[in-house]
This record gives sequence, C-alpha cells and structure tokens, in this order.
Amino acid sequence: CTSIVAEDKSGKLYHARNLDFGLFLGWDIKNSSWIITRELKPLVVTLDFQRNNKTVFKSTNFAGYVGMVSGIKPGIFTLTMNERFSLDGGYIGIFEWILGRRDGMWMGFLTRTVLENGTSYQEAKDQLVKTRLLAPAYFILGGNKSGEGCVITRSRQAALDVWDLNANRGTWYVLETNYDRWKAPLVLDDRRTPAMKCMNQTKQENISLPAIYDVLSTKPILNKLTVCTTLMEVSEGRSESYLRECIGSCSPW
Amino acid sequence: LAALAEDPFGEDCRSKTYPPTGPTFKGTVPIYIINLDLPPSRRWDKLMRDKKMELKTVIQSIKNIANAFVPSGKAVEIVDTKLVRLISTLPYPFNEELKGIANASGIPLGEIVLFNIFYEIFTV
Repeated sequence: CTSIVAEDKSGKLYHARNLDFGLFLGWDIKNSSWIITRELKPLVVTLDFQRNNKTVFKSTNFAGYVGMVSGIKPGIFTLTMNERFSLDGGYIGIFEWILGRRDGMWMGFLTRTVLENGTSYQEAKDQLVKTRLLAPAYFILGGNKSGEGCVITRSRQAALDVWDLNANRGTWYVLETNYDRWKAPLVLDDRRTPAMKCMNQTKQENISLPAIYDVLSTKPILNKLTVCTTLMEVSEGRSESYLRECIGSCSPW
Repeated sequence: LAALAEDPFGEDCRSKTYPPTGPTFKGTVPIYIINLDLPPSRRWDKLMRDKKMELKTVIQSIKNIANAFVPSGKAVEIVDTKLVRLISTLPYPFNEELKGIANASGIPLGEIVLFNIFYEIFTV
C-alpha cells in the first residue's frame, strides 16, 4: 500500500492511497497477475454508513469485511491503514486472544470504531496511538486544519513513532508504504523513494487530488498488487475510488 | 551496478492521468448505504446478496492456497470447525454483523470470520 496526506498552500488537506493486497497468495502465470488481487477487485465497494438518513462516515471496503482500511468522516478526518509486517505479528495476537487475553483490539474493528464514533482529529489520533492491538499497523490520519496529518507506526502494544505534518517546516506531506520511516525500505520493494520523488516534483503549490492520482499511477507505486486507488478531500467530504490494473512491465509488488 | 540499483519497473512520474481512463483504470466502484439504525445482523443484507458469488470465489481461492500448503486439508478443517467458535468472543456489534453476513451470503460463518481476521494473520 501507499498512503499520502498532503497539505496545499491554503491549508487544505488531501488524503489518498493505493490499496495493495494479495502478496504471495497465488500467482496466475497465464494472466500474469496475483489471483487474490484480481479476485478482490469485484468486491471493492464504497460504503456510506448512515444514521437517521445522514452520513456518519464513508469507507472504501471489501464486501464481507466489517472493518475499515480507508475511510472519511466528512469535515472532520480521513483515515487509511497500511499493513506493517513484523515477527511479533497478528498471529501472536490471535493466539493470545484464543488463550483468553482479550485486552487488545482487532485492527479493522478499531478503525471502524474510530470512524463511527470519533468526533475530532485529536480524539481519533489518541485512540489510534493508545489502543492495544492484536497486530502491528501503520495508521495514516488526516484532519481538516493545517498541520492535521500524521503517520502512526504501531506495534501491537504501543505507538513507536508519530510523524506529523508541519508545512511551516517543510513537511507538507507525509507518505507511508509498508516500512518504518526511520529504516530503509526493502531494496526490492522501494515504493517510498519514487513516490516522494514524484511528490517533490509536483511541489506544494500544485498539489491536488488529480496530482496525487498521478503519483499513485506511477510505477512501481502502481504495481501488480494494486487493487484500487482512493482519493479523499475532507473539507468537502469527497471520496472517490477507482479499480486499478498494472499491465505489462510492472513490479509484482 | 548503476543498472542494478535502478528499479527495472520504475518510470518517470506520470501526469494528466486524472480523470481516470486508459489501461490502468479498471472501473468505478459501486456505492452502497449501510444503515446503522438497523440491527447489526441486517445491515449488510443488500450488499451481501449482491456480492455473495464474488466473496465465495475469493474465499475458495484462499482455501485452495491453504490446501496447497497443507495438503491434508487440516487448515481448511480448522477454519470450518474451530474458527467459528471465535465469533462468541468478538465484540458487539461486529459479532452480530458477521453472523448477518454469513446468513445473507450463505457462506459458512467460519469462512466469514477468516475473511475478517485475514489482516491479523498476514502481518508476519
């Protein structure tokens, strides 16, 4: 996955992501694609969660999955989740859960709870930072005011790092793939460097959802695992998702 | 060395790709309303009636992959018989929603639980 929160010169916030999924889950030689990635595409839906006929939040989801991986609370915040791989992974959390230790939260249930009940950027951030989890994760959160954007690197127990937007000091975007930002990405899977190169080339004065879509359409940020691209703009409550395909000479991840 | 260091799949930053068209665009995404005023077990009925075949296809592929790794079929057996017990430990309203999805789609509950804890399993 690649998630980006960016702030334009007027303080407007944009949040977008490529949802990549299906690594090592069966390669289809004939179609040169990952089987699960291909089969997940017809399951992608935009969900408008309503109470009293009014939108509470929207998400881009797989039908049948009740948790959230991308969502927007119009006018308040946007949230995406990227997978974080660790030896202290979710399978340990599941074993602990089965054995009766149930003080952690399932990742998808936490993001759903935050989107459903969160009333502010700060409240959402606090919950994502402090709640004990069953699996490690990266939470990418955007707000509706200048400076409200961050990448939260989570272990199962705690937040290891919170990287905040700070346009005044030059950090006008935060960008997360699937690696801790203080470590180099895997040489064979460096989507971070080209994505940052394209963001820097775009420049803050030109940033917009179409410009971010360009970044997310550039290989290898767009790759064989990319299921869809989601674009969100919090102040207008705008959320758009598009199914993607990387054909020809494409990185397998 | 320079050639090795360069990503063979990389390309120059794209421009003017929006609005999405062309070979990298595979279609728009349908919109569904989830009514939170309904009981949790009924919220996903419409969506799952429409998408049950697609979900069955994905879950079958996951089971095929599991069978390839564990040819005895034990892994799939665990999903069908043991994973379903996890449902009683999951918090409300998610446990009720998962039961509703299983009912509306006709897919065994254990397989719906598997699909919903896939993230936790695959973080290693």
